Amino acid sequence: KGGEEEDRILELPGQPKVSFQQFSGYVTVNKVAGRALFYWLTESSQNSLRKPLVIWLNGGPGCSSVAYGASEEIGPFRVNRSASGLYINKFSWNSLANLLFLETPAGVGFSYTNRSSDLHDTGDRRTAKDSLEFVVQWLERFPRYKNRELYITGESYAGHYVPQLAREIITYNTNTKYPINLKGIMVGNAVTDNYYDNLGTVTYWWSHAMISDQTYRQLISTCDFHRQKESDECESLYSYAMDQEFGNIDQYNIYAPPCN
Amino acid sequence: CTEKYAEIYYNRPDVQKALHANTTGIPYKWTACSEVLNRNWNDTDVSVLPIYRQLMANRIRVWVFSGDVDSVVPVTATRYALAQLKVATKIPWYPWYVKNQVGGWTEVYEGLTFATVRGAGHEVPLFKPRAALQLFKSFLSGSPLPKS
Repeated sequence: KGGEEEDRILELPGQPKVSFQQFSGYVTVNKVAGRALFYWLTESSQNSLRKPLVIWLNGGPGCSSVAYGASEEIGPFRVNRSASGLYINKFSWNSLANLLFLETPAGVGFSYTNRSSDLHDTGDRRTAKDSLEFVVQWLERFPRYKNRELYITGESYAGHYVPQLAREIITYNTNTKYPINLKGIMVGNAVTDNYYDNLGTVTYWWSHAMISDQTYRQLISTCDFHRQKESDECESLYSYAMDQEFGNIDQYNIYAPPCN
Repeated sequence: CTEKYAEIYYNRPDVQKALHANTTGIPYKWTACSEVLNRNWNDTDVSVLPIYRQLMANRIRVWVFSGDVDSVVPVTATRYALAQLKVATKIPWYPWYVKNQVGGWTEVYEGLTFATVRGAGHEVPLFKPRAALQLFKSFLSGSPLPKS
């Protein structure tokens, strides 16, 4: 009971035929609070036993790796326009690795907590601790992955989650006879450093002609990019840039048509 | 717009049953992002660069990539941040290729590889799936991105 067979996905509604195995379900990471994290494992389409395990995390904070990583980016399936079914992503990363999509922290996607206050006081630390607990418990459920090479990947605010989870694993490994075989991390468009991220962002806006010279100069002179929360004056400059100067663009891809 | 399709699909009871999801009756719909969590995020590291240093010291492979048409966490932000690590260059900046086209640019440092993905937005594998797959392949093999 509680083994991997209970988590096996037989077939998803509207799913095309595939040759790889899939599993999904919950791992309880805190029994007292009733926090459980949801995962979806799509094994490699080729020789999965010899392929590494790769965890993918999305950011937000608060966004789902099932929604983005699995369904839009690297997973084997994309959801069709009518949401009646799935179609194959021919560039899925599961041709090279076993992909484990983790919805973290509790409150993201299908992951839940029975203590509603958890949703109002979460953050980096709890996400890292709960994610480590998930990895440890998950490997107990899937012992064939215990010695497998592990990589942690993700994007955006997962620029925090990925290295923080890696650090938790390194610490865990110093106190166990059975270390997790962590080999590497990879992050994309990753939130990294408060000051340099903010400075680099307004510089990008200016260098890509998204904002005026005047707004750029005012942002640079008014905002203290070291601060976690900006002053009202700075916030109003950001609002002016976005509302009056950006126009109707997709900020996540400035040359793509926006989804209206 | 694909997240809208996902929000319909993953709220279907038959999909949730197949995924063994929502077995406890979560009192809200599945959404791509949780606004409650986002608005109530209580602790955040000011910088993860110290963790990068720690990982590199432990010989953990570190790769950082950036789609260069994203204005939310743009390539300039990442470059400014990584510059603070002050790590030595092993392979100087060069264009990397995928299917005979420049996929982006890359520089290999001691313990860290940085790569851009040309024309990709925030979700790199969504906008440039072939280039992203090449990036992943090189990352897993621990070898630099192809020069041709």
